[in-house]
Amino acid sequence: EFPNVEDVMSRDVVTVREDIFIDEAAKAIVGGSFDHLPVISLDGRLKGIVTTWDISKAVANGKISLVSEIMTRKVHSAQPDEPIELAARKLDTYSISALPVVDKDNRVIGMITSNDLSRLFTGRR
Amino acid sequence: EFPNVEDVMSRDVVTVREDIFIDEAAKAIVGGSFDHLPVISLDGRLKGIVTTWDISKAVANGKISLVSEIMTRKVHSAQPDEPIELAARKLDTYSISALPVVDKDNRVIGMITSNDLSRLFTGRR
Ligand SMILES: C[S@@+](CC[C@H](N)C(=O)[O-])C[C@H]1O[C@@H](n2cnc3c(N)ncnc32)[C@H](O)[C@@H]1O
Ligand SMILES: C[S@@+](CC[C@H](N)C(=O)[O-])C[C@H]1O[C@@H](n2cnc3c(N)ncnc32)[C@H](O)[C@@H]1O
Repeated sequence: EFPNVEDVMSRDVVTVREDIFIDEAAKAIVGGSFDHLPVISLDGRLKGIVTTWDISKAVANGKISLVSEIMTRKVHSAQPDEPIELAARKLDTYSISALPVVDKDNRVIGMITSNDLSRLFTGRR
Repeated sequence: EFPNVEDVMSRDVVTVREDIFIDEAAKAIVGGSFDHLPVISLDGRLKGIVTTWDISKAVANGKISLVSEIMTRKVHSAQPDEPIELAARKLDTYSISALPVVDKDNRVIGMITSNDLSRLFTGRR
C-alpha cells in the first residue's frame, strides 16, 4: 500500500554540533532549501534539532545565542522501515515538518519531511 | 479522487505589512506553529511572502532589516478550486512548503502547506 520511510526520505543531511552560534547554524541552513538541522554529539548520535523556527524565535526575543540554548532536545525521529503513515502521524501530532531518520545506534541516516510526503501527490518520483 | 485545495487548506492566516521590522515578523510567526507569513498591501492584496527561512538568512548575513528587504515578491499561490495535485507540484517544483490561497482579487483567503498534504496520509481529518 504505502511506501516506508526509507523509500521517501532524503539521505544527504546537514548536521551541526551544539556549541556553535546560531548565525553559524543559519549559514548552514540557507546554503540549502531546508529548515531543519539535526544536532549531533561528538560520537555522531542525535542530541537535538534546531530549525529556522527556533532561529526566528531567537530574533523575536532579541537573543543571538548558542545552538545549545535554542535547540529542542526531545527529538521526534523515524525508523527507516516504518510506514509513512506513522511518520505522517508524528508530524501532525507535534505540528512539526521533519523527522530525522535514525539507525539502531541513534545515528542520523536521513531526514523525512512533510515536503517528501506531499511530493507523493505529484505523481513524480 | 483527490480533494481540492479548499478541502485541505487552513483559513486562519496571519498576514503582515511590508514596512515592519523582521523581529516584529518573527514575533508574529512564533506566536503560532507555522513558518510562512503572506505580506499584504494596504488594500489587502498579496504583495509578497516572508518565512522563517528568510529570517534565518538575515541572521546568517548579520542584517536585521525591514520585511520589504527580505521578502519574496514573486509569490506562488493556489486557487481554492484547484486539485491538490497541482498545489503539490508547485511546492515540489519551487522547494517551498506553503502556498497562500487567493480569491479572484488576489486577496488571501487561506494557506495550504506541505503539512496539510502530509496529514492526508494519517487517515485523520
Ligand atoms: C512547533 S514547530 C513549528 C514550525 C515548523 N513547521 C517546524 O517543524 O519547525 C517548531 C518547533 O518544533 C521543533 N521541531 C521541529 N522538528 C522537530 C522534531 N523532529 N522533533 C522535535 N522537535 C522538532 C523545533 O525545534 C521548534 O522548536
Ligand atoms: C526555497 S524555500 C526553502 C525553505 C522552506 N521550506 C520555505 O518554504 O520557506 C525558502 C524561500 O522560499 C520562499 N517561499 C516560501 N514560500 C513561497 C511561496 N509560496 N511563493 C514564493 N516564495 C516562497 C521564501 O520566501 C524563501 O525565500
